[in-house]
Amino acid sequence: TVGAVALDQNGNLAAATSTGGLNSQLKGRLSDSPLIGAGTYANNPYCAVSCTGKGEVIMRGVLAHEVYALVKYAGEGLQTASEKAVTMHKALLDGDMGLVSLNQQQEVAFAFNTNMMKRGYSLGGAAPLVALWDNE
Amino acid sequence: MKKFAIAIHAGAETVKREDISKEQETQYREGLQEALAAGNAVLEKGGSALDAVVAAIEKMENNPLFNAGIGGNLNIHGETAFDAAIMDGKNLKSGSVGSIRYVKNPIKLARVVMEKCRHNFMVDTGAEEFALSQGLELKPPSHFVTEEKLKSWHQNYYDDYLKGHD
Repeated sequence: TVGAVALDQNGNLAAATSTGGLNSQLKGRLSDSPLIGAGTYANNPYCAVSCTGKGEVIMRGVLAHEVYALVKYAGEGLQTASEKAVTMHKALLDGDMGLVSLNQQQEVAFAFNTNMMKRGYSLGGAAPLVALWDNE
Repeated sequence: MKKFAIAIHAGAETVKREDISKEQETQYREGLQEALAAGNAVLEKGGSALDAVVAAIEKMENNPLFNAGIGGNLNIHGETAFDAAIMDGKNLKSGSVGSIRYVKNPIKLARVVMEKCRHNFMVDTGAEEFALSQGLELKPPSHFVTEEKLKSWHQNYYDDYLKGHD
């Protein structure tokens, strides 16, 4: 799965996600990626979110919207909201998950429970920063 | 100075470090940088966040290293099938597509569904007919299948079926 979130100079947020699904998935199986609120969500000015991981778990966790809800209704910061969304229902939603989020204040957050998430960001046109492993 | 930013991911997974070579790591990083550069090029010129995310995703869909577009995973029948979505935070408009097989860049189809379709989620052959009506580029299924994914499908069929990953 690949995903992107962006903030433009007019203060608008957007999110997009695209995926090839699971290895050996059943024909006709849909992932979380195209489900708004699960794999993809954007709502000015709170956040834009794109998710990756085990689709069935992300759908049941409504992961992208969970980040938005934690920011808007619980008043959490973007990084805290992103981390909580990935970890808060661990007992019920056990599976690999990761996400990237961005808000109108140009804050970027990454959260994942795996040892690798291919990721990167750039602020204001500055040189991009990319990382792969959890300790980077 | 006005703020703008882009952030991307290309998949989260639990893997053994020794299974990823230094060469692969370098290729992943280069692919991520290329996608960020494409999105940044849009934003720097004052382009929209929507255009930026499409530009970044298109690069990654065209990169065989990532599980989207070329290099997508193979299903139980050894076929590729793609899902994609886009959402505009300004007006909460969205477009989604699922189980499409012939559209070169699924994210572009999600974008036209959002902007030109009276529905916001299209799947399978109906989505592909809509892509045709909008003049999007189509490709044969073989375009998306890489040698590496085919080899992996043959080797790991049953393991992947049991645990799986998007």
